[in-house]
Amino acid sequence: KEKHKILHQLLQNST
Amino acid sequence: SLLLVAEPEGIFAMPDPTVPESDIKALTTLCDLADRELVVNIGWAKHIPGFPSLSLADQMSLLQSGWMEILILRVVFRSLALEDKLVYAEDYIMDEEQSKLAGLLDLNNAILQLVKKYKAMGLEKEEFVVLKAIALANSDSIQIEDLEAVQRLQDVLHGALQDYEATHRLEDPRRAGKLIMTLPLLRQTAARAVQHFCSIKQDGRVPMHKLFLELLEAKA
Repeated sequence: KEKHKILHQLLQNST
Repeated sequence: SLLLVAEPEGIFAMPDPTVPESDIKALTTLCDLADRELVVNIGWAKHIPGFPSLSLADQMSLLQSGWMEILILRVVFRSLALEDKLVYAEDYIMDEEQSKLAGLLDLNNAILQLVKKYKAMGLEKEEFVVLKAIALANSDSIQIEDLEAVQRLQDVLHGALQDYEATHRLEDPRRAGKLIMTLPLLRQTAARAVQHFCSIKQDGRVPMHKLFLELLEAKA
């Protein structure tokens, strides 16, 4: 999962 | 109705007018466009009813499997009004000659086969938005933790497609099935696209943004 930081961040953002 | 509201606006490719046309320029433009579209598509996925209730890990797994199908289906839908041209963006339409120049003739012809199929069927926007959500929910990731939750999401979306056809296309009781039967060609085309852009990445001559790279690597 470490490798997929940006996807993870974008999904966590509330927008 | 929720999917129609969630559907993102078209975006612009804005190719650099100061750079002379070349394969590298075309591919750089497309990779930049794909990266921005991916951000938009992740935002879109969060508006699919039921998707945000999945675990974060399962949301990631579905997007890592289905992202290229979503990108391609959007290009296909934008291209329905044209003949033998692909509308990658409102300001970036590729014809056969440009496809050749970019080294994308085979890939673009495969995408045009999908365009032809949906044109013949008269694909409507309502059907397109549900089909795109189904492609994501049905992206067959091998890493799904909660298969039942993903199955429920598939059922809800499949049900929406069937309800739409039952009220709008009574004359063709098999239309929902016909639409679902277009998904193998979408899967196959997306796999070709991923393969092609992975080899472009290996070449290292085309700059790629981080999200696009991250998702290409998830497929490698």
